[in-house]
Amino acid sequence: TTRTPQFLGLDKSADMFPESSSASDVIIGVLDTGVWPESKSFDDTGLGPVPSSWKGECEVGTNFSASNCNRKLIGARFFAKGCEAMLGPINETEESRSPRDDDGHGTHTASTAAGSVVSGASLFGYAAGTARGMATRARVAVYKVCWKGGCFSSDILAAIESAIQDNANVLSLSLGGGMADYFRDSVAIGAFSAMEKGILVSCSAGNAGPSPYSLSNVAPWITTVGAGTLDRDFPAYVALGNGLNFSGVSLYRGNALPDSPLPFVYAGNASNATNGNLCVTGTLSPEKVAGKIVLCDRGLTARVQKGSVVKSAGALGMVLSNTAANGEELVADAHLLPASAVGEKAGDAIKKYLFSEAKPTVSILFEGTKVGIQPSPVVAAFSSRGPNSITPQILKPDLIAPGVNILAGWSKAVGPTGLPVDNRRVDFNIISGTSMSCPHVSGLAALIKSVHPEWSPAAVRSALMTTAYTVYKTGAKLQDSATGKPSTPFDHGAGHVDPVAALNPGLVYDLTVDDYLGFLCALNYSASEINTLAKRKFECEAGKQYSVNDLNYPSFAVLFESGSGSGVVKHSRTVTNVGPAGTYKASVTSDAASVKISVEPEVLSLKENEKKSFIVTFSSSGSTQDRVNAFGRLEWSDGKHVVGTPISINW
Amino acid sequence: AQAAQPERGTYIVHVAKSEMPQSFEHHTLWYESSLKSVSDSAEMIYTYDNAIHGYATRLTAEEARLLESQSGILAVLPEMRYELH
Repeated sequence: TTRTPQFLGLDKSADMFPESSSASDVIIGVLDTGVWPESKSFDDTGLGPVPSSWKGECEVGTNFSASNCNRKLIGARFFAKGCEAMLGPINETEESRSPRDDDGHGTHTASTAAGSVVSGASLFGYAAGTARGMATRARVAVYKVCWKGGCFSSDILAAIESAIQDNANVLSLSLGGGMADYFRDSVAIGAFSAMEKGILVSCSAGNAGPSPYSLSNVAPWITTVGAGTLDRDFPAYVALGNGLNFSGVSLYRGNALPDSPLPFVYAGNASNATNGNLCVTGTLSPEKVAGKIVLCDRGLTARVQKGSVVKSAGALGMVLSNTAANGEELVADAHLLPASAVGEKAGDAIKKYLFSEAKPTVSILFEGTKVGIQPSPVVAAFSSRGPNSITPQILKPDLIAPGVNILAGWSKAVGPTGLPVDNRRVDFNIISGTSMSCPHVSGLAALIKSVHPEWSPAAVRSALMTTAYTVYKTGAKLQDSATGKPSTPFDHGAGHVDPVAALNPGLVYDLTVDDYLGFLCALNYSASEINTLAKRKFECEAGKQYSVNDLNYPSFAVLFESGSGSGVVKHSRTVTNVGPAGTYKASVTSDAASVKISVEPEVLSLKENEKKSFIVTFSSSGSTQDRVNAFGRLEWSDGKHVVGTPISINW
Repeated sequence: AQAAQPERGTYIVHVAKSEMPQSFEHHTLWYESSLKSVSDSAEMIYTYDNAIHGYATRLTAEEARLLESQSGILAVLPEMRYELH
């Protein structure tokens, strides 16, 4: 977050966001590993009294007292009963039975969403600058639900229960579970209740990409956030003895390597284990790696764990190579020894050298921080991908936001690698994941909410989605790090968030609780399942035609049922004009030659706050050969606003 | 010899609050009563009213099955573990 505000255009548009009470009245609840309250990111200088609506508390526990809260960190609770019922009492010598964060993740996400401005922030000098959350004046309420043993659904529900009672306005959940129907998924169930109270719930999409159908948190009342890169990198070049040079990344800072090249060895050739190339604990032969630099392949264990294994075997450095699973995406880590992470292609070339050279040597050259890297953003390879496995007619993820190499606050209870052997302590850490992109959107949603307090969670999400961008300034399509090719709505949803444009979206696709209940009817949920999810006795009308295609969602996921290549699918939508009166014209682009897309009516004239409906008809005439995923985009424009919605089509 | 105790797991019990019999003054009393009817020893870990209607408790699989068959009980869902992303 020393870069994301500039990357998102927040620095140039500070005057568009209120500095006054409306911004500081918004409360972001973060369900995570707790908080390190002493972090400067929770300094409350300049903030007024706690909003009168707030009913939360600062709970007392291990190393945590009520005085740890202030006008920035206005609430801190912990929920351990579910974890303890499953795994036994929290071992208080290992983790705090309190809101205190012993992990770092919760401090990172909370400070990303709403951290105060901290100048002079960096990790060992990397990414140096002024760190700040997306909504610097919003208040933070922390709900600790994740423990060393995991994050349990009974604790998560208890936290959502409290957050609703406490009057939080936005909930940020950088966690997920398996894929379950909405009425069996506690996050989806709790989020429904929160949404009903006007709380926007933002969740991470998951890090199971680039495999398709890998998303979590796909309920339509949740804002599902994927991850993209920034225009910042931390280059560390790998210079081989044969003169070839490869780009890698690193956050290492410490004792430098000797100036002269060092002997270089492939981990797979320095181990008796079949998976020795992965540098798993206990698999490297010290006599074969001591004093050398070791090349390890990614997989099975954490990246930083491999560095620790290599170091403890007596090696001086590490080159960590991506495999096909990660492609060319470079994720930087604060390794315990000099190390550089390289992409698959570079890794393959380096291995070729290692296997062909009798006495291979290598140097690693650390270059610090570079900004202005293009293209950016690029969809992170790890970011989970659609289609939506629960309801394919709802396109997910909703959008992407920065989630690669993000600097934000950290816990002083743990080092930047999170490893027990890491005794270093830092104020800020740089980590990656959709966990990091989610709180960006949570904070941006809080900003939108502060400007438009009357907007529903669906309207706020719609504004963020319909103004998201899918092309670079050059006009080229956003890229996917996993393939190096253009990304699709299954990867980036509506596109990359553009918060300044989201303040003034022109039109929004709004949704009410009744709309979601109709959606549950369209899914043929039983009365009991609807009651479980929505806490009410609701009978779907027997004669009424419910259609998932009619949920007023700001995207279109068109599903032609199997059986024939041809067919007609209609989606109806209603837009609300949240800008001045205007006439909007529809335009559709698509890469599906065999699908005709028509919009009726093609022109909508709307007064201020007026709602108007339209129908999009998708007619497929394709043969079976054409049955592959296809994508497009519908835009409504009045010449000033562009209200974009992604289209995915599959058979 | 002691017989092996059936293993208990945590369950989240979803309740149709609108079906609470009038004889109960408060929904938590109804929850306790229904829980007692399937288990003498089970205790509530949490009761919920905003996020869901219901409670979390530790039950054997058989107790969970029995509870789920009771009137007013919508679902008895096993505890799920979520992971940080």
